[in-house]
Amino acid sequence: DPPEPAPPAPAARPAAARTPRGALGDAASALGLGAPDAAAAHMLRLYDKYGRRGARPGGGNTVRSFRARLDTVDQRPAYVFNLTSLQDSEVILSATFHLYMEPHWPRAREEPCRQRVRSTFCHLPPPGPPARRHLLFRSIAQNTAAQGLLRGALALAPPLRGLWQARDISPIVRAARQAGELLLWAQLDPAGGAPGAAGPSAPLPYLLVYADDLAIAEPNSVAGTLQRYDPLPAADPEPHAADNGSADPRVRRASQAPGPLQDNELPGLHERPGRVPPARQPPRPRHELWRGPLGALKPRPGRRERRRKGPDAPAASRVLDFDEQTMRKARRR
Amino acid sequence: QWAEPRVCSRRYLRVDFADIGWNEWIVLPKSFDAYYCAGECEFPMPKVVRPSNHATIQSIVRAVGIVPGIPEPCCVPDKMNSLGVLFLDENRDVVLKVYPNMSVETCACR
Repeated sequence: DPPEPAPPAPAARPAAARTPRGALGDAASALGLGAPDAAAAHMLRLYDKYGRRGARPGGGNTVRSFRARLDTVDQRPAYVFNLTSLQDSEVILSATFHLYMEPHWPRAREEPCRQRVRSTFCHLPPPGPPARRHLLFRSIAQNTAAQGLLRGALALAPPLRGLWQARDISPIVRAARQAGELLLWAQLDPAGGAPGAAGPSAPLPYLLVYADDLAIAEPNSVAGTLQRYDPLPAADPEPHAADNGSADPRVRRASQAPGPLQDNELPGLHERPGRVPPARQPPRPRHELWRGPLGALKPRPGRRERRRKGPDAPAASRVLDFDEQTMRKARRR
Repeated sequence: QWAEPRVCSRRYLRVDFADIGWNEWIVLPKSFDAYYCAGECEFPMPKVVRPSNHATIQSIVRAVGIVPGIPEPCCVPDKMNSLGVLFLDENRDVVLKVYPNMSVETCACR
């Protein structure tokens, strides 16, 4: 290798070296991911394990966590998971359901019996192991009032002591995703009684979805997922550029391709310098220079606007987005 | 700056996500060693700059000067490393993505 200038001390670490526990904790607390958030804690552990060079979590490149929201479905409590942040380009490799379960074995009841042998209570035959309960998974599309299709069930055996259990629910998540039903909810079967497998103070369950994002190798993929604003917003004189509201953070290149779509030619690809007189080419605004000829960064709605839309906002249309000028003409008509 | 070689080589660059305004949603890492490539790919190019065959030919053509306007080959990243990034998505759920080609391991004239 050519001689390389000596970097400062931190450069001795690899790009993503093993992170000390303290740093993980600091990062979590700084973002409000406190200890009760088991999903965040699990993700921090995964980062610690896979954040290093070349490591592929679960054989893919993406792990998404989904925290449960306690809701009421059909007048019974349910854990609801909003999977709408899954991208079309993400191929699901596996999905695990993590549930904290408290023991339901009768040990606590047996103790008083030994002390009060004559008690009527203790004449009852000692109860056997508690019956298995089933967690039923259903999926629905957003903004649907229907109960949703039953996607699968998990048999839950109460553990001897309170602990987290991880179950593979890959077929359930895949089937829900394939059906376009990205609200997954889990509910104990009616005989199960209590809303959750643990007490009300127990941490909520969460899902981990391991996926392979096929779009991650595309140019500019890091900006597609991590850049959440146009770096040159002030330079954009066109009002339509900032008015394309969608919950999808991905760049949709095809939707904003300039020019007619009758041919399959990339704009400017076969142009030779000097063929078009420079005078006929108007100076490109800064935002276009940023976007480049092949891909356009999709402007994101403002933070406040996104918050207002919330999770109940209608899902992004899967058809081509028309530019604002066309839409305005159509509305006028 | 004085110590930096003129020839194409990897230079040190540490990127802090706060500097580019991404720290609001990126949990970890806060910063990483990205490096960059800089320097000249002048004729004759030493082996150490790992010139591609095309770069070697281009360099010769430029040195001979028969075809005007041919620039030097470019000093660009050759081998690159991926980086795992832990960030919050729109629903503030935590996501881990391993992005390829995030830091430079070696540079070359291409």
